[in-house]
Amino acid sequence: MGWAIALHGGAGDIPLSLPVERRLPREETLRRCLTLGIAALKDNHPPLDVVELVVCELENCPHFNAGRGSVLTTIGTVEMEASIMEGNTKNCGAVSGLSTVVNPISLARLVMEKTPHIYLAFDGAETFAREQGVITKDASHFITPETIERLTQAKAVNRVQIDYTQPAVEELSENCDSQIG
Amino acid sequence: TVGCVAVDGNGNLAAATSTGGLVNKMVGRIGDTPIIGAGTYANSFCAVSATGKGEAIVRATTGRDVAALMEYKGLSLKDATDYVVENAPKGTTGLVAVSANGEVAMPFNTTGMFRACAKEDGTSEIAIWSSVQNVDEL
Repeated sequence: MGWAIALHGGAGDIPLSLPVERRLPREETLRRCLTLGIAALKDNHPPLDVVELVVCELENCPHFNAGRGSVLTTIGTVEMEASIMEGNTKNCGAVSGLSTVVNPISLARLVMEKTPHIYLAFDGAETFAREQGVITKDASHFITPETIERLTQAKAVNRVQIDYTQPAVEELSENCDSQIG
Repeated sequence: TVGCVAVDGNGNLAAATSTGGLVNKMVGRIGDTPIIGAGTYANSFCAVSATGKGEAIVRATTGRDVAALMEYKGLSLKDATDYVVENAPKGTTGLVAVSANGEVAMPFNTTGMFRACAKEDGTSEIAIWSSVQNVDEL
C-alpha cells in the first residue's frame, strides 16, 4: 500500500492533430498540478486537501473547462459546478450554477463541512459563497476569447459540445453525434 | 472538466471534480460532475472522477458503479473501471480512479483524455491519447 494520485483535464474527441500551441500549455499544467499533488501527499496532507488543492490549480488554468475558461451557455453565460467527496466518511459536497466563484471546488467543500446539506445550486450557492467569504469575481473574469469562439462555432451549427476538447467545427464529420460534436 | 483523486499511505481516499459543462448548454442544465455517484464518488474502496458527456455518465452512475463492482463483486480497480467505461456509450466517458491500496486506473472511450498520475513507487504518466508516443515520464 502506498500513496497515489491521478488527475484529468477533460475527455472528448481530441484530434491527434491538436496544434502544439493548444497541447503544450495543457500538458504543462497537468505536469505542474501532478507535481503539486505529489508534494502534498509526501508532506502527509490529507487526500481531501490534496484533491482540492489540485483542482483549484486546474480551475485557475484558462486552458481547461472549469473555473476561468469554463465553456459558455447558449446565452453566453458561465454556470460552473463542482463536487468533492471523502472516501472513509462518505462526506460530500456539491455546487452548481455558479457564475462568480473563483474556485467552485472549495465552495463544494464548504457545503460539505459547513452545512447540513450535500448540494447547493444557483442563487442559494452564490449567497452561501458570499456568506463564507470565498473569492468571487465579476462573471466576465471567467470568459476567455477561446470560450467565446467555441460558443460561436457551436451556435453556428446549433450543437452542444463537450467542452474545449472538441475539435474545431471544420474538423468534424457531418455525421457526428449532435450532442457531443 | 477537471478532476483529481488521491489516496494516502493509510488508504484514505478522496475525489474532486469541477467543470463548466457543455458548450452551448441550456441555462440551468446540470451535468454529472455535482451528482454524487455519477461524475464523482469515493468510499473506502476507491475514489473516482469522471469526464465526458454528462448525461451519459449520470445514466450510467459511473462513479458508484466502479465502487460497487469492487465492493460487491471483488473486482480489481482496473477491471471495475474497464468494465464501466467499456459498457458506456462509445465516445462519452473517461475517468481517473485510485484504490485504497494505491492502484491507479485512467480508462476512456473517447479519442483522448488529458490525464496524469503518479504512485509512491515512482511510476508516473502524463498523456492525452492512447498512443505511448504521447506519454512523458516526469
